[in-house]
Amino acid sequence: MLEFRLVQGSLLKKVMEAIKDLVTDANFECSSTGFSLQAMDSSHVALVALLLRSEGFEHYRCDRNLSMGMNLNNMSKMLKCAGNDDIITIKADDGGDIVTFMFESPSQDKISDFEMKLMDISSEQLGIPESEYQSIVRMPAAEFQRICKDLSSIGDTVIISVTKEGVKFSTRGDIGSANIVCRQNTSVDKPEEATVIEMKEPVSLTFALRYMNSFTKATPLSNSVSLSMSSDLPLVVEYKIADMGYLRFYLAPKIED
Amino acid sequence: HHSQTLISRFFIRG
Repeated sequence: MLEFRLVQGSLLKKVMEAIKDLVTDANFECSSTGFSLQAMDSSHVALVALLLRSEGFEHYRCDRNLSMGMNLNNMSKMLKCAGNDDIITIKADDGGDIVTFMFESPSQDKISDFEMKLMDISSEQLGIPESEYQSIVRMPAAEFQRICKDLSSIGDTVIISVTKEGVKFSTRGDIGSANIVCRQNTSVDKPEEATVIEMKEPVSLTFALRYMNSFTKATPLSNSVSLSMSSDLPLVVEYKIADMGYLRFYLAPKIED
Repeated sequence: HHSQTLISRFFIRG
Protein backbone atom coordinates (compact mmCIF):
# COMPACT_ATOMS: atom_id res chain seq x y z
CA MET A 1 0.00 0.00 0.00
CA LEU A 2 0.97 3.62 -0.15
CA GLU A 3 0.29 6.49 2.19
CA PHE A 4 1.71 10.02 1.87
CA ARG A 5 0.97 12.80 4.31
CA LEU A 6 1.68 16.32 3.15
CA VAL A 7 1.38 18.99 5.83
CA GLN A 8 1.51 21.77 3.27
CA GLY A 9 -1.46 20.44 1.32
CA SER A 10 -1.76 23.69 -0.62
CA LEU A 11 1.33 22.64 -2.60
CA LEU A 12 -0.59 19.80 -4.18
CA LYS A 13 -3.53 22.09 -4.93
CA LYS A 14 -1.15 24.54 -6.64
CA VAL A 15 0.50 21.76 -8.67
CA MET A 16 -2.89 20.63 -9.96
CA GLU A 17 -3.93 24.15 -10.92
CA ALA A 18 -0.65 24.53 -12.79
CA ILE A 19 -0.99 21.40 -14.94
CA LYS A 20 -4.66 20.47 -15.27
CA ASP A 21 -5.27 22.62 -18.34
CA LEU A 22 -2.19 21.31 -20.12
CA VAL A 23 -2.54 17.59 -19.40
CA THR A 24 -5.82 15.65 -19.28
CA ASP A 25 -4.82 12.22 -17.94
CA ALA A 26 -1.55 11.13 -16.39
CA ASN A 27 0.07 8.33 -14.46
CA PHE A 28 1.42 9.32 -11.07
CA GLU A 29 4.43 7.14 -10.31
CA CYS A 30 4.97 6.33 -6.66
CA SER A 31 8.24 4.86 -5.43
CA SER A 32 10.50 5.09 -2.41
CA THR A 33 12.11 8.14 -4.06
CA GLY A 34 8.89 10.10 -4.20
CA PHE A 35 5.76 10.97 -6.08
CA SER A 36 6.32 11.89 -9.71
CA LEU A 37 4.56 12.48 -12.97
CA GLN A 38 5.60 12.83 -16.58
CA ALA A 39 3.06 13.68 -19.24
CA MET A 40 2.77 15.35 -22.62
CA ASP A 41 0.07 17.79 -23.60
CA SER A 42 -2.47 16.56 -26.15
CA SER A 43 -0.60 18.03 -29.11
CA HIS A 44 2.73 16.49 -27.99
CA VAL A 45 4.52 19.82 -28.07
CA ALA A 46 5.09 20.22 -24.32
CA LEU A 47 6.02 17.83 -21.54
CA VAL A 48 5.37 18.25 -17.82
CA ALA A 49 7.62 16.62 -15.22
CA LEU A 50 6.79 16.79 -11.52
CA LEU A 51 8.86 15.44 -8.64
CA LEU A 52 7.86 15.55 -4.98
CA ARG A 53 10.62 13.75 -3.04
CA SER A 54 9.64 11.45 -0.21
CA GLU A 55 11.71 13.47 2.31
CA GLY A 56 9.37 16.42 1.80
CA PHE A 57 6.40 14.50 3.20
CA GLU A 58 5.71 14.28 6.91
CA HIS A 59 4.93 10.62 6.45
CA TYR A 60 5.75 8.60 3.33
CA ARG A 61 5.09 4.93 2.92
CA CYS A 62 5.32 3.16 -0.42
CA ASP A 63 5.71 -0.61 -0.14
CA ARG A 64 6.15 -1.18 -3.84
CA ASN A 65 6.27 0.96 -6.96
CA LEU A 66 2.80 1.91 -8.04
CA SER A 67 1.50 3.75 -11.07
CA MET A 68 -1.80 5.53 -10.54
CA GLY A 69 -3.67 6.76 -13.62
CA MET A 70 -5.72 9.84 -12.87
CA ASN A 71 -7.83 12.31 -14.75
CA LEU A 72 -6.29 15.59 -13.66
CA ASN A 73 -9.50 17.54 -13.97
CA ASN A 74 -11.23 15.15 -11.60
CA MET A 75 -8.27 15.16 -9.23
CA SER A 76 -8.34 18.94 -9.24
CA LYS A 77 -12.06 18.92 -8.41
CA MET A 78 -11.33 16.79 -5.37
CA LEU A 79 -8.32 18.80 -4.21
CA LYS A 80 -10.31 22.02 -4.52
CA CYS A 81 -12.39 20.64 -1.64
CA ALA A 82 -9.32 20.81 0.62
CA GLY A 83 -8.76 24.03 2.54
CA ASN A 84 -5.54 25.92 1.83
CA ASP A 85 -4.23 25.14 5.33
CA ASP A 86 -5.36 21.51 5.28
CA ILE A 87 -3.04 18.55 5.64
CA ILE A 88 -3.55 16.20 2.67
CA THR A 89 -3.00 12.45 2.87
CA ILE A 90 -3.05 10.26 -0.26
CA LYS A 91 -3.75 6.56 0.22
CA ALA A 92 -4.04 3.61 -2.16
CA ASP A 93 -3.86 -0.16 -1.96
CA ASP A 94 -1.63 -2.21 -4.26
CA GLY A 95 -3.68 -3.35 -7.23
CA GLY A 96 -6.69 -1.32 -6.14
CA ASP A 97 -8.69 0.87 -8.46
CA ILE A 98 -9.27 3.82 -6.17
CA VAL A 99 -7.18 6.50 -4.52
CA THR A 100 -8.28 8.23 -1.32
CA PHE A 101 -7.56 11.86 -0.55
CA MET A 102 -7.94 12.74 3.12
CA PHE A 103 -8.08 16.37 4.21
CA GLU A 104 -7.51 17.42 7.82
CA SER A 105 -8.07 20.96 9.01
CA PRO A 106 -5.11 22.39 10.97
CA SER A 107 -7.09 22.24 14.23
CA GLN A 108 -8.10 18.62 13.47
CA ASP A 109 -11.80 19.45 13.91
CA LYS A 110 -12.76 18.58 10.33
CA ILE A 111 -11.64 15.47 8.53
CA SER A 112 -12.86 14.63 5.03
CA ASP A 113 -12.10 11.78 2.73
CA PHE A 114 -12.69 11.67 -0.98
CA GLU A 115 -12.32 8.54 -3.07
CA MET A 116 -11.50 8.80 -6.73
CA LYS A 117 -11.56 6.07 -9.36
CA LEU A 118 -8.22 5.34 -10.98
CA MET A 119 -7.91 4.83 -14.73
CA ASP A 120 -5.76 2.70 -16.99
CA ILE A 121 -3.64 5.08 -18.99
CA SER A 122 -1.20 3.86 -21.56
CA SER A 123 1.49 6.47 -21.59
CA GLU A 124 4.97 6.32 -22.91
CA GLN A 125 7.68 7.30 -20.43
CA LEU A 126 10.29 9.33 -22.22
CA GLY A 127 13.88 9.47 -21.08
CA ILE A 128 15.00 13.04 -20.51
CA PRO A 129 18.76 13.26 -20.97
CA GLU A 130 20.76 15.53 -18.66
CA SER A 131 21.92 18.44 -20.77
CA GLU A 132 24.31 21.33 -20.63
CA TYR A 133 22.47 24.48 -21.63
CA GLN A 134 23.90 27.38 -23.59
CA SER A 135 22.07 29.87 -21.39
CA ILE A 136 20.14 29.70 -18.11
CA VAL A 137 18.09 32.64 -16.89
CA ARG A 138 16.68 32.80 -13.39
CA MET A 139 14.18 35.54 -12.70
CA PRO A 140 11.22 36.36 -10.44
CA ALA A 141 8.33 34.08 -11.41
CA ALA A 142 5.81 36.93 -11.23
CA GLU A 143 7.92 39.01 -13.62
CA PHE A 144 8.08 36.18 -16.15
CA GLN A 145 4.31 35.69 -15.87
CA ARG A 146 3.72 39.39 -16.46
CA ILE A 147 5.97 39.41 -19.54
CA CYS A 148 4.25 36.38 -21.12
CA LYS A 149 0.80 37.87 -20.45
CA ASP A 150 1.75 41.29 -21.82
CA LEU A 151 3.35 39.91 -24.98
CA SER A 152 0.44 37.59 -25.73
CA SER A 153 -1.83 40.60 -26.16
CA ILE A 154 0.37 41.63 -29.09
CA GLY A 155 1.62 38.44 -30.74
CA ASP A 156 1.36 34.65 -30.75
CA THR A 157 5.03 33.75 -30.45
CA VAL A 158 7.90 35.00 -28.34
CA ILE A 159 11.54 35.10 -29.32
CA ILE A 160 13.71 34.70 -26.25
CA SER A 161 17.27 35.89 -26.85
CA VAL A 162 20.06 35.75 -24.31
CA THR A 163 23.12 37.90 -24.82
CA LYS A 164 25.68 39.59 -22.58
CA GLU A 165 23.24 42.52 -22.39
CA GLY A 166 20.51 40.44 -20.79
CA VAL A 167 17.49 38.42 -21.81
CA LYS A 168 15.18 39.84 -24.44
CA PHE A 169 11.57 38.76 -24.98
CA SER A 170 10.20 39.91 -28.35
CA THR A 171 6.96 39.51 -30.19
CA ARG A 172 5.28 40.86 -33.30
CA GLY A 173 1.64 40.94 -34.33
CA ASP A 174 -0.94 42.78 -36.46
CA ILE A 175 -0.99 45.85 -34.21
CA GLY A 176 2.78 46.17 -33.82
CA SER A 177 5.72 44.72 -31.96
CA ALA A 178 7.25 44.61 -28.48
CA ASN A 179 10.65 43.99 -26.91
CA ILE A 180 11.23 43.57 -23.20
CA VAL A 181 14.82 43.36 -21.99
CA CYS A 182 15.67 42.16 -18.48
CA ARG A 183 19.21 42.76 -17.35
CA GLN A 184 21.06 40.78 -14.75
CA ASN A 185 20.21 42.23 -11.35
CA THR A 186 21.65 40.60 -8.28
CA SER A 187 21.66 43.71 -6.06
CA VAL A 188 18.29 42.97 -4.50
CA ASP A 189 17.31 42.37 -0.88
CA LYS A 190 16.03 38.84 -1.43
CA PRO A 191 17.71 36.25 -3.69
CA GLU A 192 14.34 35.27 -5.22
CA GLU A 193 13.98 38.80 -6.60
CA ALA A 194 17.24 38.53 -8.54
CA THR A 195 17.60 38.13 -12.26
CA VAL A 196 20.64 35.98 -12.95
CA ILE A 197 21.91 35.23 -16.44
CA GLU A 198 24.37 32.38 -16.90
CA MET A 199 25.43 32.57 -20.50
CA LYS A 200 27.92 30.15 -22.01
CA GLU A 201 26.81 31.05 -25.52
CA PRO A 202 24.19 33.49 -26.83
CA VAL A 203 20.96 31.77 -27.80
CA SER A 204 17.76 32.84 -29.52
CA LEU A 205 14.69 30.60 -29.69
CA THR A 206 11.04 31.01 -30.73
CA PHE A 207 8.12 29.61 -28.71
CA ALA A 208 4.32 29.72 -28.75
CA LEU A 209 3.08 32.19 -26.11
CA ARG A 210 -0.01 30.06 -25.54
CA TYR A 211 2.20 27.43 -23.91
CA MET A 212 4.31 29.93 -21.99
CA ASN A 213 1.16 31.41 -20.49
CA SER A 214 -0.03 27.96 -19.54
CA PHE A 215 3.28 27.24 -17.75
CA THR A 216 3.03 30.45 -15.73
CA LYS A 217 0.01 28.99 -13.93
CA ALA A 218 2.73 27.42 -11.75
CA THR A 219 3.78 30.89 -10.50
CA PRO A 220 2.15 30.41 -7.03
CA LEU A 221 4.54 27.47 -6.44
CA SER A 222 7.75 29.44 -6.43
CA ASN A 223 9.13 32.97 -6.18
CA SER A 224 11.55 32.39 -9.01
CA VAL A 225 11.58 30.54 -12.31
CA SER A 226 14.48 29.34 -14.41
CA LEU A 227 14.58 29.16 -18.20
CA SER A 228 17.21 26.78 -19.62
CA MET A 229 17.91 27.15 -23.32
CA SER A 230 20.02 25.59 -26.03
CA SER A 231 19.55 25.96 -29.74
CA ASP A 232 19.04 22.22 -30.30
CA LEU A 233 16.99 21.38 -27.20
CA PRO A 234 13.55 22.10 -25.77
CA LEU A 235 13.23 25.03 -23.41
CA VAL A 236 12.99 24.00 -19.74
CA VAL A 237 10.84 26.23 -17.55
CA GLU A 238 11.43 25.13 -13.96
CA TYR A 239 9.59 26.08 -10.79
CA LYS A 240 11.31 24.70 -7.69
CA ILE A 241 8.98 23.40 -5.01
CA ALA A 242 10.63 24.32 -1.70
CA ASP A 243 12.30 21.36 0.06
CA MET A 244 10.45 18.85 -2.13
CA GLY A 245 11.34 18.92 -5.78
CA TYR A 246 10.23 20.72 -8.90
CA LEU A 247 7.65 21.24 -11.58
CA ARG A 248 9.31 21.43 -15.00
CA PHE A 249 7.79 22.22 -18.36
CA TYR A 250 9.64 21.28 -21.54
CA LEU A 251 8.63 23.04 -24.72
CA ALA A 252 9.88 22.22 -28.18
CA PRO A 253 11.03 25.30 -30.05
CA LYS A 254 9.37 26.51 -33.22
CA ILE A 255 11.61 26.18 -36.23
CA GLU A 256 11.73 28.18 -39.42
CA ASP A 257 9.95 26.59 -42.35
CA HIS B 1 6.91 31.43 -40.82
CA HIS B 2 7.65 29.01 -38.02
CA SER B 3 6.36 25.53 -37.47
CA GLN B 4 6.11 23.70 -34.20
CA THR B 5 8.33 20.70 -33.49
CA LEU B 6 7.14 17.75 -31.40
CA ILE B 7 8.64 17.30 -27.96
CA SER B 8 9.09 13.53 -28.18
CA ARG B 9 11.76 13.80 -30.85
CA PHE B 10 14.12 15.35 -28.30
CA PHE B 11 13.76 12.60 -25.73
CA ILE B 12 14.56 8.91 -25.52
CA ARG B 13 11.71 6.50 -26.14
CA GLY B 14 11.18 3.33 -24.19
